[in-house]
Amino acid sequence: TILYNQNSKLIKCEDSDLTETREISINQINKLSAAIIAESNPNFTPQPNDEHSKMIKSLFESGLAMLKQKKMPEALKNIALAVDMAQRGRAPYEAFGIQLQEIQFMLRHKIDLSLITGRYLDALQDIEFLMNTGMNQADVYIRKSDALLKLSQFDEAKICCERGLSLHPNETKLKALMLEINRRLAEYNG
Amino acid sequence: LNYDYDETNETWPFFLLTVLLMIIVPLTISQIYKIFLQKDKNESIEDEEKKNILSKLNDKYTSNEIKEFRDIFETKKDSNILSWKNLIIIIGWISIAILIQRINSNDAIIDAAKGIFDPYEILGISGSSSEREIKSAYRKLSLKFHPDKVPKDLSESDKNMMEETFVQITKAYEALTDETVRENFLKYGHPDGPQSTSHGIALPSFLIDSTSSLVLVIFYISSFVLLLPYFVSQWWNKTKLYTRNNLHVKTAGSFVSRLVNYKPSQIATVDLIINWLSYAEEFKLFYPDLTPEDFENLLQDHIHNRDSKINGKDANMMKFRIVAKCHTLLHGFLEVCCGFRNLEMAIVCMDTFKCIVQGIPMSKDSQILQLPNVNEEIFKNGSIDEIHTLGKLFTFDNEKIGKILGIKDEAKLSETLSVASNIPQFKLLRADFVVPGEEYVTPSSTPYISIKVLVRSAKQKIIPTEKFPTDLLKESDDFEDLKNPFASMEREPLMPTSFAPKFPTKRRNTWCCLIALQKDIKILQTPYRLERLSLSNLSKDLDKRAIKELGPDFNPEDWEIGFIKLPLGQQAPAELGNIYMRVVIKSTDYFGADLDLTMMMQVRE
Amino acid sequence: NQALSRRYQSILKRKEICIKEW
Repeated sequence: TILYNQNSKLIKCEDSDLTETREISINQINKLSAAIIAESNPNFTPQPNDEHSKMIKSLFESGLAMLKQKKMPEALKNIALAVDMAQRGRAPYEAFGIQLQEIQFMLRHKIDLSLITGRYLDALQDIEFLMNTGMNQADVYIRKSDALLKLSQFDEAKICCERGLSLHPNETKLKALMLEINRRLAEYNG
Repeated sequence: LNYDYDETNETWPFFLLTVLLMIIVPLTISQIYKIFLQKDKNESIEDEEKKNILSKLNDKYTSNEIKEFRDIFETKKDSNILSWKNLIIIIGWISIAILIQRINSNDAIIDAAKGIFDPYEILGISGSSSEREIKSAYRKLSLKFHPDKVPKDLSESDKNMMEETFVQITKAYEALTDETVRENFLKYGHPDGPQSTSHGIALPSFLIDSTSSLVLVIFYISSFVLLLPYFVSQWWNKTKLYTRNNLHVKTAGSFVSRLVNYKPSQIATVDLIINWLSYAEEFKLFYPDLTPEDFENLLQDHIHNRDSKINGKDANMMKFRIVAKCHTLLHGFLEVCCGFRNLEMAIVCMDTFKCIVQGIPMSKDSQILQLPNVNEEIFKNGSIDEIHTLGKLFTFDNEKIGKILGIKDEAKLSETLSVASNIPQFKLLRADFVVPGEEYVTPSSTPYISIKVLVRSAKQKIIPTEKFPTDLLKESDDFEDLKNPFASMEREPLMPTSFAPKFPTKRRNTWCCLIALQKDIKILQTPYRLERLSLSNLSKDLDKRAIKELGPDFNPEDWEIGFIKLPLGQQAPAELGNIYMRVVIKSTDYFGADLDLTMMMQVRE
Repeated sequence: NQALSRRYQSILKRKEICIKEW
């Protein structure tokens, strides 16, 4: 049974019937309905909200500015904030294609900054997120192999590099990375 | 129209005899064969165990508790002398003897046998006599028995007897020579044509007497209504309840539902798999009173080397039973993963297997911690640079290794080093897609994967592929091998008993081979289990070769090259191009014994 | 969007697991 609360306009499920997938679906429905109800404009279109976009853009651009000034950690912070805002701040019914592109674009910068500032695990997580969204370009694999190498995960780095090479067989940077990974692996195994 | 039962007990003994012989003779032959064959097999296994150092050390390091467990739970090999089968055989032969005796003492049967017309016997010649011999026998006998030649002073009855005999002889001769008579004889068994025949039922009449008929009816009813359904239902339940991999149907269902609901954002870990395993129906059937949480705790205790207690009572025996069952469960789970084409999950499943077999948690130091006598604290706090692999460990001399691992006792150190140097590792020499008899992989052909590896010890230095001449790495051109390329794998020796003292039963290492497409990292087919591979490179003059290799004395012929052939379940694509596949070969028992490579299939005209 | 958001939220948890495993 699903219970509907008239006041909060949210649905709930009996604890005994609650499974993980049901919980996810119920949270999803609640979030969507709350977002639609909160929307004051009766003629809303699924275009991205201008205010949100402006805020996100300003944060991102300030990050880029700091990058130019070589203030890496601050740049990273700002861009991370921009990404976070894009994720949490936007209403869920705004156009997915645009949200995805925006996030992918910003994440690429965030990843590079993370790698430069030595935050390899963060970079790895973001790279894996990007790959989950379908980005298969060679430079994604280059960055992932590099991150894994820096994290001393040589077996994983080799697997990633081999995959990158099978999708982009002529990528020289990947070939160079492969040599480096093999060298480190040989050392690791004595 | 009228069928009589066997009043004179002439026919039913033969019927019963035939039935008994049909059952007892094959049974006896198979038992004798089994007894002698089993003896040979047992002897060869024992010999092998004595020679293999890992088996010996495995025995040495197995705790007494586990040995106790094995005594209780391992099915004893049926004593070959006393068993139900042997009893049945003995009873069967006794019954046969009794029956034969009865037949021989039954006058009615003997009389009937006398009535059988045997021309060869009458003429006194063997069954394979030639025509000339038949003619000469006839002439001799007819001279003796011809009414005109018979001596005159014989009595009337004697004369009649002689006459009868003469008639028989003539009939016999004609049966063998004259066309029509011969035809009669062959058709009806008697030269005079069809004799009187009677048809009846070869069952004794006492069976249908009033009292015994009741017993018979009861017997029929009970067997059809009670026994038959009982046995059929037992058999049906057994087949229905367990899958092809010996996994309980409910367990398989639980694994499937876990994988269906698995979120891709979740990272698969060994702890997750152990949690899933704890819901297995097999565990519930063993110990209906325990919860999945209890089972999970038992498994985690095993991995973290803790004593188990449930409700304050010692639970180690339960733990061993649960752990031993994991072998079947994990193989079943691996098949389910392959069904869902989930490579990541399959790899974690194999890692879980290793953790359970060796009884250690998954960590970057697992390769070292799987060795016996290692002092974990000293090892982890050691100041020497990063040592996580067996290969790295062997770059130090023995004394240094002792310090690194925290082993002070010389004998213990030597045993630890034996184990470490006998764990088989792979060095990849060559990997190809091969179509038997062809030079390339052509469109829509059926290639198989052929991997040449050097099975080596971590103690030996890596030998680069270039040191091996290409003809040692070539596919065999032998016709038999082209017809069935996988037959050569069956000729390899079975893997010896593994070093796994914490695992409740003795086991052998296997490698599970997974093949996936690099394009979408999805598994292509069910896993291939590699159970046979020669480990001769590890045992043959280990130390001597460790010095010889890479120097000017290096002889590639000293080393045995392992051929691993993996059948591909699908054909090559119809279009030309390149396809990349990843082959993952993971050991069930040892850390550091795996192989992970990417291969390219070039489809050409 | 929801799926993307869930995947993004799981990053923290994934990081924890990586740290523990590695």
